[in-house]
Amino acid sequence: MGGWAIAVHGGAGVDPNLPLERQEQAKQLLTRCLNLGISALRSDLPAIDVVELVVKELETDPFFNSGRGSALNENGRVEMEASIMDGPKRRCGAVSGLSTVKNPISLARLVMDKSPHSYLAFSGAESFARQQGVELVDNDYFITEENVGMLKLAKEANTILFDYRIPLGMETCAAGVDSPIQMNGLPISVYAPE
Amino acid sequence: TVGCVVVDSQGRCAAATSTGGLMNKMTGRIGDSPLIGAGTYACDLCGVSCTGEGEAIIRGTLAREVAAVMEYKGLGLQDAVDFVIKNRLDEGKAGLIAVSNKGEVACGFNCCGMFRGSATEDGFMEVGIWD
Repeated sequence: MGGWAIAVHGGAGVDPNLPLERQEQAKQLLTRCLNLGISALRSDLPAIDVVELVVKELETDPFFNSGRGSALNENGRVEMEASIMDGPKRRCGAVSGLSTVKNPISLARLVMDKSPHSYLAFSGAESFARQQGVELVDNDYFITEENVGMLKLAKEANTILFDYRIPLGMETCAAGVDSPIQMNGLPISVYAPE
Repeated sequence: TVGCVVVDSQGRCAAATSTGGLMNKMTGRIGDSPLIGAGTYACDLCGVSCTGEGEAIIRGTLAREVAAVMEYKGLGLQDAVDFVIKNRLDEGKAGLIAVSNKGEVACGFNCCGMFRGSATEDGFMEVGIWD
């Protein structure tokens, strides 16, 4: 058996022209979350507690597409989803369609630990959240100005943007036409990292 | 989407994934992140968290597939991750992070960059975006 190990991610698919400042911001957030996980592991917290702790931290920072800073659906609302799994005995919990739960990953953990099920969604998940007394916030809490702008662009382009964001300052999709890389039939420059 | 995978000092693996999904998605659209076996999976061998085009990850049952090829084909963690990213995504774009019960950590993606970081008890630590 080797020692402990940890990995975190903040999304895949990055615009090659992502401003250096944003790259630096992303690396600092990832480093901060990694260090949080490392100190928990050094205190012998079990793996399942560490993954919840780290993802909760990532949900709270608006930089990536989860929790605060989540992508917006067609109606301009946030609908979040999460899942968690504990290797020994393969216990798991998942939630979808959350719009008021501050940390979806913690509700997924409660589904695993406190319910007879593995997956609760939408109104069922929200009422389970109230029953469990997890922190609830208004949907506005999750919405950032940046994402409101991106939703506008996505509607203008009449497309659904995958887990990615459009780089700030690239208001028109045409801006990226000279990039040879395509994704979903659109030039990569339409996308930006989460 | 964000995710974390851990193996602790007793060899126990765990994985967690959370997301807001797609910008301008239809109300009620479910992606891979809440689907055990697709966006998230953990067993006694490994823990996996995925991100990217949810529909492709769901089709490929990506997270479970990493554990399956380790179990059935006897691949090591990085080989399993590379095999799955290369052979199970049907041209979809995605990435994943994984740990094994031996204390290994791996990452793989077939798109332009992935925000990721990893560390191991023997002092290795890396944070990166590009290849």
